[in-house]
Parts: sequence; structure tokens; C-alpha cells
Amino acid sequence: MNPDLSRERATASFNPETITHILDGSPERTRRRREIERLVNDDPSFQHEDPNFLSRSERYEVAIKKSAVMVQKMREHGISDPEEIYWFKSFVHRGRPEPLDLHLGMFLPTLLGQATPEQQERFFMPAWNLEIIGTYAQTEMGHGTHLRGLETTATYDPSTQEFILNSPTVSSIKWWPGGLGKTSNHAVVLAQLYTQGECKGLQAFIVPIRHMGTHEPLPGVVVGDIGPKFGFDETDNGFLKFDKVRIPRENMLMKYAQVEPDGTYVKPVSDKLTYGTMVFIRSMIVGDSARSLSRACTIAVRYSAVRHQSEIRAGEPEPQILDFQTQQYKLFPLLATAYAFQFVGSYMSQTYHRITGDIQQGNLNELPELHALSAGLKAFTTWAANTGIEECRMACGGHGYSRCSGIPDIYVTFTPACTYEGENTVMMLQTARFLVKS
Amino acid sequence: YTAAVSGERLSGMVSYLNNVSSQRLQPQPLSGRSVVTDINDLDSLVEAYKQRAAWSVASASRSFAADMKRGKRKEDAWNKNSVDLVRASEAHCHYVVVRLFTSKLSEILDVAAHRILSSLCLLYALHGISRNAGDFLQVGLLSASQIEQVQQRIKDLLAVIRPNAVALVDAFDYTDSQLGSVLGRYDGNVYDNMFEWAKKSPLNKTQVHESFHKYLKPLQSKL
Repeated sequence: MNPDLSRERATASFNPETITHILDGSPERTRRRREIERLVNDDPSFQHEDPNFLSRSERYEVAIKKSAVMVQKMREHGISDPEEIYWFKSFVHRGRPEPLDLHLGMFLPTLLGQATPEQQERFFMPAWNLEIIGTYAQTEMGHGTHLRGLETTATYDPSTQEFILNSPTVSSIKWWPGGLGKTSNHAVVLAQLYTQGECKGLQAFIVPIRHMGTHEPLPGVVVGDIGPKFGFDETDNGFLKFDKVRIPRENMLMKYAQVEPDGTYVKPVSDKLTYGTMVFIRSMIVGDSARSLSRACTIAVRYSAVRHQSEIRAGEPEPQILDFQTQQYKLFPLLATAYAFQFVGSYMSQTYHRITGDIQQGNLNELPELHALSAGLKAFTTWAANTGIEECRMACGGHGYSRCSGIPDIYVTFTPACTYEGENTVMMLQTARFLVKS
Repeated sequence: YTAAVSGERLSGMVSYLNNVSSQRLQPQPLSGRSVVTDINDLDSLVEAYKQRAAWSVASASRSFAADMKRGKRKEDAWNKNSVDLVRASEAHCHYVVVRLFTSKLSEILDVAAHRILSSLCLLYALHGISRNAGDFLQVGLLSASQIEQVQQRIKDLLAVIRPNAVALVDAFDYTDSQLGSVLGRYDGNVYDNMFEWAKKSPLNKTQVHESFHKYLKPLQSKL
């Protein structure tokens, strides 16, 4: 143990374990989280070379291998609680994205939330057993947060009782969904529904995109990887273009809205119900802000206790850089922010679960505020964490620029949170709309 | 804002807008009397953040409404005020975060943990005021001399947190494998491990990289 760190830990005025229990919510949850982490860390099938030394293709392959093993191991260990799944997954992938992220985080929940019992009967178990590997294709090359602008069309043909999926322009090509490029053989596709000559707005459709056996793209489907990004090397973010692809009427997710065989459109009870999924994802992102900033602070604070440089009193040994007030002023407000966001993250998650219960009772009146708050807090926390991680990296001096510091990985993995699931400025304006209305 | 001004009672996080009305939210007269009586009192800091949010929301809403009254279409008036609207949302979110952090403290029973987390919470709140001093001054929530006290108090808090900094990050409880960082290793043996890590770089698979024979050597023979 480095003597500086030993001394730092000996002089603390509190026991870190106490605060770990507070952050986890209880000693029991701390115990369980550590137990799950040990399951992963002690399992040789999850060991691999440092990804920083691998090519992009090798990183994708390692991620796929780990995901495949992960799914089996989760069943062997009987891990089924959503939070424990989340822990297990993040220990396996060490905080990095993985190709099955959208299958587990969006495709399966969408089937659970928006499919009819018949559709669940048909799709859920194959998806659960990864015969069907799905993704969630919403964003297009030319359209992101403004969902009404999406161009992909699904036109109903009553003569064959099929929908015709089409990408009418280059800007309508689906772009970005994780796992779409090389991994998935199905996608939940968000498209503008046209029936009886009228546009009925966005609906979700389950669309096969690759042959279940050969994995080759199906006729009329053009699918592939969008190429290297700032980070997310492990994930095949992809593009998806339809050339008048036909799917049966039963592939439209019809728990809320329906299209009858003759093409009649039946409106959903309330369009607020899709808010629930958005609120869930955004409350998770608030938690990610806390976790990513906390990791960067951990690295920068510990390293600032280890690194000795320059001098405060002439002639004396080089001090720990954490003794410079300027270094403290860089890091400690970020440390405070990391704690603040930890507590906000858990508040959001608790509130979401509470309100979900209300929704099931048909009580929707708190949902608009939670929707507005989750949008604003997603933007507020991701902006702050994004700049905070970069400040932590620079506070490590030149070594912060090396991949060995771990902070470049944290940064490139986290920074898309400022744009995905709703670009932050748009999120803030959503909150503003609620504030002005209120 | 619109509902509150028309007399509706709001609930939830936006209930602070219930006090909104064009008269009561004018900036404080410069009498030196401000909302914050003691900059160490977290509850009064929460109140200051709340007032700042209320003021931001009201001022953005009013200029949006004024543009509409001048005949601008609603969408154009919205876009023309969107910078202030975003600022209002940020002020609202900042208030929510400070309030949640403060209220979390009341749940913490361990005295030592409560003490250090209270210092962190105070630092977060005061640092937010320092970074957004213009807002707080403009609304008259703090006086200029209080802003000076805030700056000084932040520096005092840095010294309070300094001996606990490593323990505070230890409490996040990231294992080395989860952290994936040589600089942030739990045992602090940074430089030895940094050297070991570098030796594994793919460029070091051979002592002499093949590009030397392919390009540098031929170049040298030509020059």
C-alpha cells in the first residue's frame, strides 16, 4: 500500500463503509452488490486483455463473447432482479457499453410494456432465449429528439393485411441504435403509420431484419455498422434502411393503439403512457451521471494524494498535489457534485417506481411533472458530469491523457449521455414548457 | 407559472411557483436585507435557490408572454426566449438538486458521516452560488458582501474536506477492475504498474517495429 494513501485513510474522520451503506441504501445491498461483483471477478470466463490494447473489431468480439457468457451465467446464478441484472452486467462489462445493451434495456422492456398477450406469447420467450436478438430503431440520420420529424413509414395494405416498411429518403435511414449493425436479427422500429390514406403518427413495429439461421440481411433490408466513434468501440451502432419491406399486421405492437384488419385505426387511451419508458431511461441516466463522475473523482483524488510535485515551502520535500488549494478547488466541488447526483439518482429511481405503481392504478396526474423533471435533471446532471470528468482528467496532469488513467474511457463512454435519449437543450426546453405552464 | 399566476394551487417540486405574482417577485430593494441570513444555514440556502428558480421562471415566462402580447406567434415567441427558458430550467434543476441533497442529510444517523456529508452539501450549495453569483445578486437574494463570505467559506470547506478526501472516494466502493485505472488503484502503487501497463502496449511486441525496416532504414540509405 502506498504510504500516502495509508496515512490519508488513517486520518479520515469517518468510516467509509458507513457512507457506502448510505449510497447503496442499506448494508445488505452493499453485501449483495459485492457478492455479485465477486461472482464476476472470480470467474475466469470474464477475464480478458486490457481493451485499450485491442483493435475495434477485437473489442467488439470480446464484448459479444462476454455478453453471451453473461446471459448464461445470470441464469446459472439465478440473477433476475432488474437492479441485480444491472449490477452483474456493469461488472462484466466494467461500465462499458455492450452489443446487447438495447436488447436487454429496450427491446425486452418494450415487449413487456407494449405488446399484446398474443404478441408476447410469440416474441417474448424467443427474445428471452436470444433466438430473437432485438434492438430499438428510432433515431434517423436526419432526425433525433423531435420524434414527430421521423420519416420512416409503415403503410397498411388491407388487401394482404400487411404493413409496408419504407425508408423514403437518405435522411430517413435509421442511424445509431446499438447492436443494430452486426448483432440483431429483429428491431422494434418506430415509423409513421399510414392507414386508409391518413398518417396516424408514430407507432412501434417488430421487424425481422436478418435471417434467423444464416444471419444474412433479409430482402429489402440494408443494415450495417456506422463506423468508428469517439468511443463505444464495443458496440456496433448501426444503420438500417428499408426498401418496401412487408411485415404481417400482427407485428405492430398493439397493446394501446391498434389497426384492424380493414385498416381502421383505434387510438390509445392516453399517449402519456410512453412517457413512462422515457422517465425510466432518463432516471437511469441521472444515476449514470453520478457513477461516472464518482469514478473520475476517485481516480483524480487518489492520484492527487499519491503524486508529489513542485513545492509550497522552499526547500521542503515536494508536497502531495492534493495539498495545493487550487487542486482542492478543482476536485472537491466535483466530489460534492458526485455525492449530490448519487442522492438525486436514487430519488429519481424511487420516485419512478412509486409513480409507476400510481400509473397501474390509472393515476397519471404526477406523471407530467416527473416527465418534465426527469428531462431537466438528465440534462443538468449529464452536462455537469461531462465537464466534471474532463476537469478530473486534467487534474491528473499529463498522465490523465494516457488510457492507463482510465478517465479517457470514462469520458468517451459517458459523453454521449448529453445527446442520446434526448439532446440536452431540448430536454431543458421540455422542462421549461412545464414550468411556464405551471 | 401561468397556472399559478391565474390562482391555481400547484403541488410537487414546482409548488414554489404558488408564491409567484408580479408584485412579490420584484428584486429586493437594495436595503441590504437579503433572503440568506446565515450562509452556513443550508435551509436558507435552499430558500435562496428556490427564489432564484422562481425569479428565473417568472422572468422568462413574462418575456415570453410579452412577445405574444405584441402579436408574435407562440412558437416564434418561444424560440425567441429559449435561452432564458433554458436558464430557468437549469435554475429549477439546481434548486431540486440542492434541496434533495439537503433533505437526504436528515436521514443520516451516523454522526461522523452526517458531519462530513453536511460539509460536502454546504460546499455544493455555496459553490453553485459562487458560480452563478450574478443571478443571486441580480435578484437580491444575497448581498455583495455575502458573496465575498461565500467565496471565503468555500476555501474554508476545502480544508475541512482535505483530510477526508480519500475516504470519501473510497466510500464509492469501486474495485480496481471496475475502475480500470492505474492512476486510481486502491493500493496507490501507480508508477510501477504504469510501467508494467506500458510494456504491454502492442507496439512493444517487438523491440524493433517492422516499419523501421520498411520505411526508415530505406529512407536513411537514400538521404
